[in-house]
Amino acid sequence: GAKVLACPLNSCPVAPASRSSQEMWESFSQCFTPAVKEVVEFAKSIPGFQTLSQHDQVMLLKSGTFQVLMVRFCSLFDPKERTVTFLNGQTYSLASLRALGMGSLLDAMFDFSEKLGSLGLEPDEMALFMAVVLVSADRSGIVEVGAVEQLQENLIKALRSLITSRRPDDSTLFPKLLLRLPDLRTLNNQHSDKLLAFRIDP
Amino acid sequence: FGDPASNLGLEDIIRKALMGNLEERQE
Repeated sequence: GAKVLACPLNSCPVAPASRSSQEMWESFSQCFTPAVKEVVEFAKSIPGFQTLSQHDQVMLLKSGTFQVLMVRFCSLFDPKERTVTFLNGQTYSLASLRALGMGSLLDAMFDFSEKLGSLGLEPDEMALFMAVVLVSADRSGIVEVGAVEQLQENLIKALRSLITSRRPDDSTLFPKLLLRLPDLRTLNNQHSDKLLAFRIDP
Repeated sequence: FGDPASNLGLEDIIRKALMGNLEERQE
């Protein structure tokens, strides 16, 4: 009868049945709000992001925040051991994660973490990749699409030159990295379905 | 098709975090 809200950002994914869904939600909200604010602060640091209209900044952040967080917290997922360490420091085995109701989305996250992790990016390369992820997010709702496209192009160019300057004889890494963008879109869609399915009991 | 982000109140958090910068600039 326990109540579950299985998300690696949630410091208390399991609560007694006596706890209301509203309380579960509010305590979860206190966990993910700082993470969202961190993404916003990161976005402000992206050269050119703040030249976009405020409306477009909000739209990009709305559609891209989960994907940036997925990259940001990718290391919480251990694809070899099939464990996830939540932000509360607790590591959950696959059996426990399944018991928490985590299914195909979790499998896709393990897969993504393995692929991204295998590229062995440096922290600054990962940060620039996160910037590309954000500006590559879904553009429905964006007004000045041209400005976003230009920003994306500039950031992709910067990412390519950073990676190729460090690994001149590895021409496969950059394309492999860009292939992670559609993976993130798929994860985002799966995660959105989960969000939609989440209801707060009256 | 509902807006999944609204389930989290995401837009509100984002606007406040962005506005935080606007208020600083105006001061």
